[in-house]
Order: sequence, then structure tokens, then C-alpha cells
Amino acid sequence: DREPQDGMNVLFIVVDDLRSALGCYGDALVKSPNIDQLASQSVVFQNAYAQQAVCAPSRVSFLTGRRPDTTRLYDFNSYWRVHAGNYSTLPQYFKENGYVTMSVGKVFHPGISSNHNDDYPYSWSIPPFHPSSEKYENTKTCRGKDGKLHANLVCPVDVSKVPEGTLPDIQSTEEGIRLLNLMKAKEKKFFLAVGYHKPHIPLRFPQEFLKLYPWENITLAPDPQVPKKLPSVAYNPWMDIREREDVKALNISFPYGPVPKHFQRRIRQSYFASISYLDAQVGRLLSALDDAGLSDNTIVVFTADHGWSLGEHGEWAKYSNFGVALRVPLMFYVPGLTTFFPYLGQRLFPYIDPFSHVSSPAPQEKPQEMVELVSLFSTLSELAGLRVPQTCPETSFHIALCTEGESIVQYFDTTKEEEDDDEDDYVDK
Amino acid sequence: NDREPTIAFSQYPRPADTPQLNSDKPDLKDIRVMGYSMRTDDYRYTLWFGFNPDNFTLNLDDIHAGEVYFVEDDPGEDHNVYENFTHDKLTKKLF
Repeated sequence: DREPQDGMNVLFIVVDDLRSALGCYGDALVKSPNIDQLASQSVVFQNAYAQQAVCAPSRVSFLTGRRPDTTRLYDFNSYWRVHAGNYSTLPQYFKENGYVTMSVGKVFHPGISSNHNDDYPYSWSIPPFHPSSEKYENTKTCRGKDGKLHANLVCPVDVSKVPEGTLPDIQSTEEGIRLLNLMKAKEKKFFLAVGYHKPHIPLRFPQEFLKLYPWENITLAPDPQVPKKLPSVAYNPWMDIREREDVKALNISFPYGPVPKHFQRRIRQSYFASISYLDAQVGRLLSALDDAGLSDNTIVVFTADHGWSLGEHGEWAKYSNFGVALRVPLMFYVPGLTTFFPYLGQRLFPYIDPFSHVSSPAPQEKPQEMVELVSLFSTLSELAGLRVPQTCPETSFHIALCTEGESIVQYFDTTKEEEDDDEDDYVDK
Repeated sequence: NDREPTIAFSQYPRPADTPQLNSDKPDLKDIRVMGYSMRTDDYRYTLWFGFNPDNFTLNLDDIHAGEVYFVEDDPGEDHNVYENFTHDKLTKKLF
């Protein structure tokens, strides 16, 4: 008799620079069994897009429910509350509605764009957590062929030999698990946001994940040339990867390159390995949700701030209006709505070891509607049973709470037919 | 398709019409062009307008470039057919 939204917690997982290269999006090469498992219990939007393909503007946009023209943040150098308007955020709204709100890792982009404090205490009940090993991300921790350490783009590592013997996303997962167990004990409604750093560059990941991507399976992008009729204003010269030591050594010409083919394959291989490393962290976190007995009353949202070009159009970055730079995975697990409530003792998200798992995910096919990350605010509010903020008027700089993205819950019912087909199986269980 | 078409909007700023060292991440004060995109099931339409960072305004008469890609023929967005079209209706729809 339970209503789906009764007392639901929220676990909000946001990934940095993750394009929709996942098994559940039909990618046959990428090994993402844990995210695919989440997808199998979720509504998976096939055509979800960010509002701007760069971290700070995209995150501030979907966390405030306003487009960049309203946050007036197109770069990294201003804080919307003083620069545009004192807009409420998604976690702030949950906090004001009685939730304990918590941030782990990269949820807001760090720095002035979130007031150097991840918008605490407006958005969060407790100070946001940042992994201590984050400070080594851009230092020389990648072992080169010369045996020395470099600040490379391609950076498989032996985790036991890096500073602190761990990596940021591993630490974020551990903190996320700790907070889940804490909230279980406290029996309070929570909104836990966990922001993962990978597959953002540098592609620094545990080296064993390379085994999942044999060299012979790695291809080039299907369209690695800069298109002939692409206006020059539309092209981005991917400066951030040029600054890495291994890329610098290639002496790639500015602005159009190209990256040598063998190195294109290395970037792609490492990006995919980073996704599998990320998937393992997501798997550990979701497994802990099961262990804590929270899977039956927690909404799980999984998305990314924007995509990334893996050599398409001769580009190796976000920073554009191309679909590969803007399209993101977006899925919602809502107990009792996207799947039946788990029965007593049922594990919905057991950890799947990517090294022993034979991957054969069933790609999801709907909903196909074009949706936007700016809709996350209203969508999550509706799913949690909170009042959906009103739609912003054309000018809304003076309005603290309104949204420029409509709720996309209206598209969830496209999966209902399939759920009904499964009902007999459920009753049998 | 009996449903109303759904649309996703995005934008990207640039400091100039040609690639510069700061083309990827221009500071607000350096932004001179803003590319607005409208994306549907069928196409992506982008217009790059002159932009004034001092007052956050666009000059709609100052179109620097345009892009049109049709999904069915060109899902990878490799063949810009902007020059093949008159754009009055699309421009009106975008704004």
C-alpha cells in the first residue's frame, strides 16, 4: 500500500565528464556492470543533455534549476548569489524541507563559483567532504617509460604506490558508505550527493582496469577529422590535454592537431578504463545502500555534468555544442515506481566484479524524449513528494525559488507497460 | 509521433571567431560570441551571435556562424548544412 514518495531519501550521484559510454546505453565495449544493474531498475533517459559543456556552469545550472543566462556563469569566476541572484539550490530546497543534506567529492565545482565552500551552509547540513588525495591529481604521480614520475594525461597507477595509497574516488566512496550507515542509524531523511572525479582528466586510475580493454579492441573515433564545414568558432582546441606532459611531448600543432593515431587509441583506452574504475566505485556505494537496508526508501539519481569528445571531429574535450560533449547518462531509480519495492532481504544492487562478470547488458530504449539537466530540480522535487517550484518568469533574477526546467516525471510512464508484464514474476516471488 | 516534440537547449561562449589559447574556457570579460543550440529528435540547430559581457546582451543582427545537422542522415554531426537553408523560421523557433 505504500506510495512511492513516502519518506524517500535521495542518493544523487554525479560524475565528471562522463559521456553515455555505458553498457546500458548500448556501448558494446565499455564494461559498466554496476551502473547497468542500476539502470535495469531505473528509468533511463536516452537523450539527456547538459546546458553548457563545462563543469562550473553546468553544475550551477542543474543545481539551481536555472540556465547559464540566468546564473550568468559561463566561466569559473563568479558566485551566482552575489553575481546574478540569490537563487535556492536543489539541496537547499531539500534541506529546508527537513532533509539532512550532505555533499561528498565534487558536487559543486570547487572555487569561487561555489563561494570556496561548495555553497555551505546554504546547501548542506554539514561541511562538504573532499578526499584528501585530491591534491595529488595534477601532480607527478604517473610512472613514465623512463621510470620517472610525470604529470601525464594517460595515467594508470599502482594504487599502493601513490601518495596516501588511495585515490580520490575511492575515498569518496568510503565516505559515502560511512554517511549511509550513519543516516540509517539516525533514521532521518537524507539527500546525499556523491560527486565522482573520473573520467575527468588526468585519466588516473588503478592500472588493473586496463585489462578490461585489450589494445586490439580499441578503435579510433568513427569521425576523427575536423569537419570541413565546421565554422572555426565552433571548434575547441582542447588546451587542457595539450598541457599534460605526455601530450606535450607529441608536439601536436595548434589548434587543429591531430593527435597521433596510436595516442588517440591510448586516450580512448584509458577513458574507458576510467569508466570501469568509476563503475566499481558506484557498485560499492550501491551495494552499501543495500547493506544498510535503504534500497527500498531511497531514490537514486545517476548523471554527469556533461559529456566528452573522444576524438570525434578532431576534438578531445568538452567545451562545445556537439552532442558528444553535451549528452549525458541520466537515470532515476525510484522504489515502487521504476521497479517494485524490494521484498524482505532482496538485494537489488549486489556488487558486480567487472573482472569476473561476463557483460551482456540489455540496452534500454526509452524514454527517448529530449530532456535537460536543468530539469533535475523540479523532477527530484516531484519524485520526493515536495512541492515542485513554480516555473520562472522570463526575468527571474529577483526570485529565490523557481525553475527553468520542467519536471520530466511525465515521461516515466512509458515504461509502465513493461513493468506490468513483469507483475506475475513478482507475485510468484 | 503523436507527442509534442521535446527540445534541449545548450550554449557555449567563445572569445573570438577563430581558435585562441582561451577558446575552451574564456573568462567572462573576454567572451565576444555565444553559440546557442536547439536540439530535437531530428536536428541540431546552432547560431553563434555577438555577445557583450558588460551587460550580458546578444546582438541578434550579428550572426557569426551557424550549424545545422540532421540526425537521420548525420547522427555524428559531421556535415553542417547551414548554408543550404533559409533560416527565418528556425531562427524564430530558437528565440
